[in-house]
Amino acid sequence: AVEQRATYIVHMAKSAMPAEYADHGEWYGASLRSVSAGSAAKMLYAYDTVLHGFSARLTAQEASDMACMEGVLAVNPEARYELH
Amino acid sequence: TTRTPEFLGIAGSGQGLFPQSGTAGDVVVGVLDTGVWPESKSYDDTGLAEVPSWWKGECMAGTAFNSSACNRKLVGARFFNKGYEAAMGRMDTDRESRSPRDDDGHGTHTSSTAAGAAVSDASLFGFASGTARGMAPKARVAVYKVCWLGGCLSSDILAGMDAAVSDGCGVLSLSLGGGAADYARDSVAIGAFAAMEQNVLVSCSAGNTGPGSSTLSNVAPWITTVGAGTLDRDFPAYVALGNGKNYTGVSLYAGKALPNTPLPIVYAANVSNSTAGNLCMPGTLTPEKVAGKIVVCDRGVSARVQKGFVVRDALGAGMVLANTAANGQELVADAHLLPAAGVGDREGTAIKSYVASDPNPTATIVIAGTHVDVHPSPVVAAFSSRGPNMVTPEILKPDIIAPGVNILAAWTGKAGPTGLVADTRRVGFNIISGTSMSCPHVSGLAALLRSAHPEWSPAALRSALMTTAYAAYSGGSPLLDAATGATATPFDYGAGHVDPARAVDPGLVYDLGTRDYVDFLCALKYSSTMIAAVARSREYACDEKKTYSVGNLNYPSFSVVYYTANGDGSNSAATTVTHTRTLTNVGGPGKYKVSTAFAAKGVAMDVEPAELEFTSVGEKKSYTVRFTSKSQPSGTTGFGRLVWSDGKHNVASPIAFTWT
Repeated sequence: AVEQRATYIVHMAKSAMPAEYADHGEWYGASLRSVSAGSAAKMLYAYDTVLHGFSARLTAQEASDMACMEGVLAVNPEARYELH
Repeated sequence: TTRTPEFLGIAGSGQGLFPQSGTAGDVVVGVLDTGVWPESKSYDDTGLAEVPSWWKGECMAGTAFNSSACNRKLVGARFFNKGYEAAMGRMDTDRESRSPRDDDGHGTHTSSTAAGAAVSDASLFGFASGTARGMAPKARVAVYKVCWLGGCLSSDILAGMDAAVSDGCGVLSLSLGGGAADYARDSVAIGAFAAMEQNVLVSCSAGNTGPGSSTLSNVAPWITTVGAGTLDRDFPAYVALGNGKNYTGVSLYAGKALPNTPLPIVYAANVSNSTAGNLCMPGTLTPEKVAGKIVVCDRGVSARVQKGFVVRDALGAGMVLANTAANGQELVADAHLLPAAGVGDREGTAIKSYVASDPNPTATIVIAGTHVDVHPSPVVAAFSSRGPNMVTPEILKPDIIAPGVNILAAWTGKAGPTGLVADTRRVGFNIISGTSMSCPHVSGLAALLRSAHPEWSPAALRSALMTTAYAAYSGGSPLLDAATGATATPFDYGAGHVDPARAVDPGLVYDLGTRDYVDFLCALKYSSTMIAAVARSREYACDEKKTYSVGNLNYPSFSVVYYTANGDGSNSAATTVTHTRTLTNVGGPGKYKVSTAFAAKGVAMDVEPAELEFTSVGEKKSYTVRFTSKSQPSGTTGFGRLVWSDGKHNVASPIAFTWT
């Protein structure tokens, strides 16, 4: 069975970026690859202005693993909003 | 918007209160919605100066949308669909455009309401005719399409907000919401926090789940939360019954009229094969029992306009759409596909009673056009979501109400005015209702204020809008609630109805900055990680030695919550709740005196000091209010108002008391 993926918003602590990375996008990508076997998890957006972090399609296990990583503040499942 | 500028006092001579050039065009209102129909005359850029050099927005090309669609009015158009397509699968580009193109109409309506250019001879089938214009007609518009046919996903919303703030928008307008969620998990609240930090005012709709209590969305204190009210315009339609009785409703139907001779009238519940037949849901009416007749349908569950389509599909000749108790007497007009009238709960009950009691009931419907100077107005819309604030009861929400019922503004060329697939009509303007419509009114007014006071913070702008809002009609009687017909409360309208002509000169403001909001989060006992998730920085920390109080957030309103001491529904002793506020002078020198009025039994209020004297602009003065209450049963509420006045300015704050 293929594990279901859902979109998660990953909040990162900008100041916690390890020195080995040249920029935050690189760090976000590496963080994503580290929790995703075969790099199956896909990044949707990298945010820079209103949020430090990214959104990605993750399995529940990958989201859980991500939440435990150094520099990750929160991993929130995507929410649906409706027009008023 | 052919009427709201006049209703708000910013038409004619009222326009002179705000800059007409220069800084007026330096404000860009970013609208996160369903996109834009750039061919609408509401985006005509005649007379506008060059786009400011600091603007970083982009006009993204895509399906049926060229990058040349932008101009000096529509200065940016982007779309964000990665989250949507990841969740819903690849979109059907026959149904929706992978571009900023508005396939729905909602985004074109909201953005033109906020800052659309003036368009003469605007109307919907002749209804509401006049010159349509945004509240800030000289401001620029940038659209960020984050909502699609299947909804608005938070990953796309955040991407839109990220771009809008980075592009240089001064005001963001979001007519969307989810349920009430903790701020650290609410993407709109998180995006709005960063926007606020970068001096961007974020205006959001309160939601349409009224009149039930505690139904608000977008309640973060750094968001301006906007409820909806009516304006002084109506679209009457008359239902004449065979017994000689006439009832007044509303309608925007513009096709072939019913014959002069009365037609048989039936109640949907009696001509249906469904137990919920009264609601005129698709496929539930029996054509043999409906053909050639007027059908009474009850409001609820399905879209109002869809009920008309269902009646027409079942060969009905007309429809009376009856409110239920939940909607009360509020009348929302729709561009129905057949002769139809929406009527209030009382009228609906009377009509249904006639249909049930007369062996051969008959009726006819007469559409009567547009009426203005309707009073009382404004009335709080029944659908407008209400307080108390479920996330933080100590913050009174909504902040304010603005026109949101039967609003005419620009529309998409891709969909008819009802939005139904079966509606093949195409219109340049449409009339719709919702807090989605009131929100961009406030967004546009905020842009106007920003052009007049570019140095004010988002909190100062909101404070000006709130403390000058009115909660009573010109004769002095309090604003009414359409849901009940009774007096409305601050849980319904917040500070009151927006009054931009007074907001431009508020005298004093309650200002707030990032550190104040972080202190607020500390008072909520947020962990450092949660604060960092909201505020994007680990540099913000709570001081363990400091006592934080939610009530001390320098908010322009007061929500005083008494928590039950005994857990048995009673408070055993008098309790004092203390709130501290700081006022900043944005007017001339003046001596302000405080006055309070409240209708809450067993409450005593003490303001210290009772006088504040300001000698220079920017000067700050603090005061403390002690609210002392004797025991009250849990669930009791009370309301009041605190006003600082120098004889010229009245700086008013609503007060809500809750015993819980």
